[in-house]
Parts: sequence; structure tokens; C-alpha cells
Amino acid sequence: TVGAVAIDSSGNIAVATSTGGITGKLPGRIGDTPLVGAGTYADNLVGGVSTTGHGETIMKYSLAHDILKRIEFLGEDAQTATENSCKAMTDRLVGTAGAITIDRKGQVGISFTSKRMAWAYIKGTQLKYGIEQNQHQEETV
Amino acid sequence: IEPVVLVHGGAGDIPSERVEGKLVGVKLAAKVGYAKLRETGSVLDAVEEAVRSMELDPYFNAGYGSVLTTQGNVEMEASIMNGTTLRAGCCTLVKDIMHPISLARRVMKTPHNFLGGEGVMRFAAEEGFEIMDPPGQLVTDYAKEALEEWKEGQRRGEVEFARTEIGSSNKYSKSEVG
Repeated sequence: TVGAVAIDSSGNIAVATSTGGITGKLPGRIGDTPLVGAGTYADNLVGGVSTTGHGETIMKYSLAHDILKRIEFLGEDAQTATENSCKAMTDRLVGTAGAITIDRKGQVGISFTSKRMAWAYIKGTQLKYGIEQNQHQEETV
Repeated sequence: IEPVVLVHGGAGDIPSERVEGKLVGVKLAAKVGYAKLRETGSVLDAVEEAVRSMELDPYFNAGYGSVLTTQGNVEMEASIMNGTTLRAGCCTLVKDIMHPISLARRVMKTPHNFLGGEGVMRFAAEEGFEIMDPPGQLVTDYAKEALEEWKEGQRRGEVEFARTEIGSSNKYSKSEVG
């Protein structure tokens, strides 16, 4: 699965997610990616999220929506909400996943309970990226 | 607010030999998306372009490089959402189209949120999307190997989604979980 979240200087947010699914899936299987609230959600008033991982788990937890509701109602920042939601989902449903989030202030959240998740973002002249847990590398662009 | 373009290239037990290719791909996608945002000022354009970049890259499970069904076919899905209007475009069971994310964006122009199956393929044709002929051009050798590895595991009687392994593909190093 691949995904992207963007915010502009006016606070407009958009999210996109695309996938081939899961190896060995039955023909006709639908996962989380095309489901609003599971694989993708965007609301300028709160933020935007794209998710990836075990689709059957993500859709049962409505992961993208859950992250944004933590920001909206619990006052968590993007990173905290993304971490807490992914962990709570895996604790409850076992399946692993990851998510990327930008909140309405432009703060970034990146977290995953899977072994690895490739991610990158550009803010100003900084390109930050990683794939392992707690890996944050940086380049100037 | 400082503009940001943030991307991911999938989560799971990514094999070590795929790490470098994934990192190159996500860095490129972030750059492509950010350049598009600067060019057009549109966050929708930015996320679509970033995802299109990864749909072209066989290191990712989307577009060219998508994983396979039990029948050996590619069935893709995508969604896109505008946080300003809350309009969304979603598609599923998409076959033989290079960029499902662009098809999802086109669905935003309909009165509906979500099209799938035969209907979305008809919609794609009407909207002028190229439906690749002959079919199967999105299937990579790596995806075939991953499916064979997965089938071999099934033949050996392993239960892929045993409780402790949901979301993990470590018995099938080439497979992806979505």
C-alpha cells in the first residue's frame, strides 16, 4: 500500500491511498484502502490520515477516523494520536498497521506497529525519512 | 502553516533486500508531491502525484508491482479525500489500469463516493483511462514469486493468519499484507 497526505499554507488538507491488497487474497476481497475512515480521511478542521497494514484489522478499527477523533476530542497531537491509535488497535485486534498524519496545524505524525514502514516527508528544505522503528534520517533538499 | 507533503510506502515485514528500494521510492514520491504542490498550489494534485509516483514503482504494492490474488490476478483499490469539501473518491476491484488513484479522483466528480467491480471498469473506459490489453501487464515476477511462496505455505498446511501473526508476513518473505 502507498499513501500521501498534504497540507498547504492555508491549511487545506488532502489524502490519497492506493494498494494491490494482500498476497493470496480471494478474488473480490476489499480491504481498508478504499474505505473512507479506514484507509483514508481528511478534514481541514482536524487533519488528514493515510493508513497501511493488515486491512481486515484496520477496517474493523476505522483507524484513520480513530486517529483524527483522538486529535479532535482528546487534544492529542498528531504524533501521539497516531502512536496511541496504532498501538490500541494492535492490542485490541492483534493485527499490525501503520499510519501517517498531518494535523490542522501542520504537525506530522508517523507510527507503525508492523516491523517496518517506509515513510518520507518534505517541510521547507528538509526531507525526513525512515523505515525502521525510531529511524529518522534527514537531508536538505 | 508551512506546507508539508508526507508519504508512506507500506507497512509490514519488509524484507531487508527491499529496504533501499522502498526508501528511494518514498523520498522520490515526497519530492514529486512537493514539487506538484509548489507548481499548482493544490494539495489534491500533490497527493495524487505522490501516489502515482509509487504506483509506477515495482518496489511498492500498488499499480505496477501490486500483489496477486489466489488466481494470480491484480485487483487494486484506491481512495482520495479533500479535507476542504469532505468530498471523497474511492474505487475497488480495479484491473489493468496503471493509476487507480487517478481513477479514484475521477470518481469525486460523480454524485457517489465509491465505485467498484464491473461498474468502475465501465466508468474508467468512459472516462478515457487506458485499460491495458492484453491483461496482466501489472503482474511482476516478484509478485508471482510471492504468490508461489504463499501457496507453498498453504500446501504445507501453515495457517497464514494465525493469531500471533496477523499483519506479519515473516513466513512468506516476499508477500505483503496491504
